[in-house]
Amino acid sequence: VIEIKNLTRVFKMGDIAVHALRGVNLNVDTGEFVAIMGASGSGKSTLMNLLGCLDKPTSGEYFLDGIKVNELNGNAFATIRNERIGFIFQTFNLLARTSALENVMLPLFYDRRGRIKNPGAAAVEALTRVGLSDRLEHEPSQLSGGQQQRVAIARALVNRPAIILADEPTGNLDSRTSVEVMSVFQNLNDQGITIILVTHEPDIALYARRVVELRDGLIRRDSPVTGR
Amino acid sequence: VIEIKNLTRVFKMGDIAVHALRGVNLNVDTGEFVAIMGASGSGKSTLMNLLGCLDKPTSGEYFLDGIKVNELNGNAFATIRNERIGFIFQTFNLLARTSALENVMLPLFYDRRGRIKNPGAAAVEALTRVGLSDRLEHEPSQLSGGQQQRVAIARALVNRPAIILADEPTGNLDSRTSVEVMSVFQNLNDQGITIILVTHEPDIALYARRVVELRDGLIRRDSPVTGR
Ligand SMILES: Nc1ncnc2c1ncn2[C@@H]1O[C@H](COP(=O)(O)OP(=O)(O)OP(=O)(O)O)[C@@H](O)[C@H]1O
Ligand SMILES: Nc1ncnc2c1ncn2[C@@H]1O[C@H](COP(=O)(O)OP(=O)(O)OP(=O)(O)O)[C@@H](O)[C@H]1O
Ligand SMILES: [Mg+2]
Ligand SMILES: [Mg+2]
Repeated sequence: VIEIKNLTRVFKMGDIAVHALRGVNLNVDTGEFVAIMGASGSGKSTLMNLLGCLDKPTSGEYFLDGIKVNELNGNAFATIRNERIGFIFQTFNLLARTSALENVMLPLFYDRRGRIKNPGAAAVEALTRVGLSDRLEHEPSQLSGGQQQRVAIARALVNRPAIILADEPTGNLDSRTSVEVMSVFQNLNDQGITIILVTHEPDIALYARRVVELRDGLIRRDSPVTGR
Repeated sequence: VIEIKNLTRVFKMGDIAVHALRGVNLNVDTGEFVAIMGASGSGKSTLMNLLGCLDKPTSGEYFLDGIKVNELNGNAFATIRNERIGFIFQTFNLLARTSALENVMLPLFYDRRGRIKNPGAAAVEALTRVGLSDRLEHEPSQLSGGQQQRVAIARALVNRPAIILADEPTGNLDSRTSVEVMSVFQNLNDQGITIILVTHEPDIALYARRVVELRDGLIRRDSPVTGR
């Protein structure tokens, strides 16, 4: 479902160029569960933003369901993202002065196909699955760090996307809450949803079936998970 | 150095009251290294904000170096915080459109006693210690999550505070970078600086000498670290 060929991403800052990705090749089949690991600054979020159609590569190709995504115009690009991808940001990116419930309902207003008949109910269900049924009306500033993270997770799931991209989804969660969240992901994966998740925690990577290791903008290792 | 007696913190939202802290008692001596653990939403950040003089309790007392802090007025309250405490926020709270270097120099402009003669050099040194000497001019949006976290850490250290309060300082860091950051903390603690750090990772808690466990706004356990 995902095919990346020789992807690069260079950030220009005046005369300086930061080579965040230096030629990444990656194929992910439908229904896979992949963990991406690597040092701070190695390019993981940059890769996730490209996969999530939030950014375009400097060079190389990205095929999503056979469509050459890096060549799409603004509208088509955004539509692909809204219809097929659920994205959980490393820094959550929730709307301030907007309740947890409204934050989670937001993707449903972009859903032109109107698949989800009752957005309110879908949002309540998504928030309940991550343990926040008693925090629906709280705004981000009235939530703990781990609660904000879980609102971001619920928001990514509510549209029932085909692909979930999760950037450090358990970074602010205690072990027990992490296990609850990972079993939600495992459940979705059992239903055929493709999951790619960035983590720095080896215990979390064990939930995946394949680990891809990034270093300095390149994939250094790509192998099945052993010891599950 | 820190004495908390029966501290409570209630957040009012319309008719609803959230009892984030329900009567916390805690004494921390100068030079201690304490880890605070507990489930998401158990009250850790709320306690840290009270300790850091960023918030006031609903009831109870907080003595910092023998001074009854909860009764200080706005100015005295802020001065105590700026002079004695270095705070690392769970969500970093860096200034956007401001370079890493300028973000780290910020506390030095509040330092009325002018202890630090060369703020620029102190900031460069703090950023170098967390591995960011090649990212001084980058703004937060041009930094990875773990790099932003490290800028927040450098900012808390630059004023050479007597007490460091770190809320999940390694939440976005890979194991190797975490070890580098924890050895910076260990180093500071060896010099007599008091460290209180919130973490959900047992490996990180092992760097401390005492673990305090919060659950539903109360301290459930307070014991020395074994198995170091
Ligand atoms: N401003 C606020 N208004 C209402 N409720 C709040 C507010 N701030 C925090 N809370 C609630 O208080 C409780 C404790 O929050 P706190 O941020 O201290 O938790 P925490 O232990 O740091 O959690 P985490 O590990 O997820 O960061 C949470 O249930 C949260 O929803
Ligand atoms: N807009 C930008 N301009 C300049 N450099 C950038 C920009 N965004 C990211 N970078 C740099 O690109 C590199 C890769 O960043 P990225 O966010 O992908 O890292 P990461 O692997 O997600 O790190 P972490 O584990 O810390 O989140 C970093 O060194 C970062 O400083
Ligand atoms: Mg990242
Ligand atoms: Mg917290």
